[in-house]
Amino acid sequence: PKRIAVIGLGTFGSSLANELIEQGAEVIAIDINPELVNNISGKVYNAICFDCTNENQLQGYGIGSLDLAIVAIGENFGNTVIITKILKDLGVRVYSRASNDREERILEAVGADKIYRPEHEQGITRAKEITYSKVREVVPLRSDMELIVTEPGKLMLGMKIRDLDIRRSYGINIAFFGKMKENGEHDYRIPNPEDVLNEGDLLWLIGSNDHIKKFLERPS
Amino acid sequence: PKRIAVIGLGTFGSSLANELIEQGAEVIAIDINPELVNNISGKVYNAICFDCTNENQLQGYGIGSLDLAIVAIGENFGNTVIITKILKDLGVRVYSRASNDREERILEAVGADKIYRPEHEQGITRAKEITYSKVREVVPLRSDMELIVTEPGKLMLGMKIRDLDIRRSYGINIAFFGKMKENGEHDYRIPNPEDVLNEGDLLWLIGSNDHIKKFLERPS
Ligand SMILES: Nc1ncnc2c1ncn2[C@@H]1O[C@H](COP(=O)(O)OP(=O)(O)OP(=O)(O)O)[C@@H](O)[C@H]1O
Ligand SMILES: Nc1ncnc2c1ncn2[C@@H]1O[C@H](COP(=O)(O)OP(=O)(O)OP(=O)(O)O)[C@@H](O)[C@H]1O
Repeated sequence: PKRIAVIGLGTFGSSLANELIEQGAEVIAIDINPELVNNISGKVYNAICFDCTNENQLQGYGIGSLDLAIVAIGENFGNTVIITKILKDLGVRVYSRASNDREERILEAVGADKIYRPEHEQGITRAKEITYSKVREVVPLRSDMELIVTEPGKLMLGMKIRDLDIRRSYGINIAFFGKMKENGEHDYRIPNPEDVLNEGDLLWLIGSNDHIKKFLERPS
Repeated sequence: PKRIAVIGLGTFGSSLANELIEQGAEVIAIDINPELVNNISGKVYNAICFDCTNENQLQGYGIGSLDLAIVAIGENFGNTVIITKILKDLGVRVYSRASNDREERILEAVGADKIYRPEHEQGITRAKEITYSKVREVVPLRSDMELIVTEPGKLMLGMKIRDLDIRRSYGINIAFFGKMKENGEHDYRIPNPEDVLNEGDLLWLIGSNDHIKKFLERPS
């Protein structure tokens, strides 16, 4: 399992740490605030309370043997930069959190291996979800690709998957389709060409942003 | 176009507002802090500076004619609850931001139509991305489904898509495959049964969390 330090146990840091534990990682959870350290100490490999801008303490806790350190501090950017620099100088792989473009560039300049901007990412995702009306969900993916979950247009109902011709006309793939029931259960399945699209079915489409946009803006 | 008010122009609120504008919505951006209102006033339909817990002002600005209001305030939960309640009493559809479970339940109790927990969502997403090693990216989707972008296992190289038997063995679909080049360009395409998987190709797989997990934990 990977040994990963999470520094800063605010909402982002603690969710990240908790999910890493779920996924079987060895998590070292660190915060200057003892209450936050106590909250997580039952679940983690190690929970430590100290100020991470203190290089001696950071070294003392064996931070050199990590697979990865994540600086999840949000508001105190000064601390984020300092801690990132200390860890990079110790040869640790570091992912750090930024609140805007400038902070992102500063962290890259001091060597952060990856930058997280959680609120920014979510703002974009949720805005796309809101804007399309038949679309229940938009999920931005890497390389300008996206997945959408959408109700089919009226003209599509009763048609076979192969006759929809979505692949050929729009270059997008139907990853899954099926119904979502009231109780949260669903019957999503990989589409076969002979399957028929019915009222209540949802389509999971995946393709480039441009292709998805063309599909959504098609004359209905 | 939809008329949407975004209340609270921190990192989440301003990213949300900016992307809504990108997507063609009529955005009314509101914050008690004049500097944040000024920053966005060039781009939005309307940018207003006032304290949204003031019900008279909220009504005065025609908030009743909105398609949707989003309360994107983060730290001051008291304000979030009050503003959510005022808007619900005015008959507006409201999405509100929470920082934890309890806040989420409180907002549901006062009638919020949807709850956002941006840092929490991102913590989970990033943790999954980190934990799988061949996996370049994990994207959690609704209904316990997920998409992953992964390098193929060594045993898969040189095989045809149809012989991989991923659909039948694991119930997951190959949405796209292809190479990502250095300059960020890619040749991702919808797989045909006769396509051959080569060194450098990435697979975009989509399926239920359990099926993806079984696939990733298969004996290699
Ligand atoms: N020097 C430091 N050493 C260790 N922990 C620190 C240090 N500075 C800040 N932290 C911790 O980082 C955590 C998260 O940072 P902060 O509260 O500034 O961000 P936030 O934006 O509120 O976080 P979130 O949005 O994730 O809730 C806090 O719990 C804080 O105690
Ligand atoms: N009563 C209010 N009326 C209007 N705006 C408000 C009110 N209360 C807070 N805000 C604004 O909401 C914005 C975001 O809230 P806040 O700064 O508390 O959250 P945050 O966690 O720092 O946000 P983010 O994580 O998105 O950066 C702030 O710009 C603040 O001025």
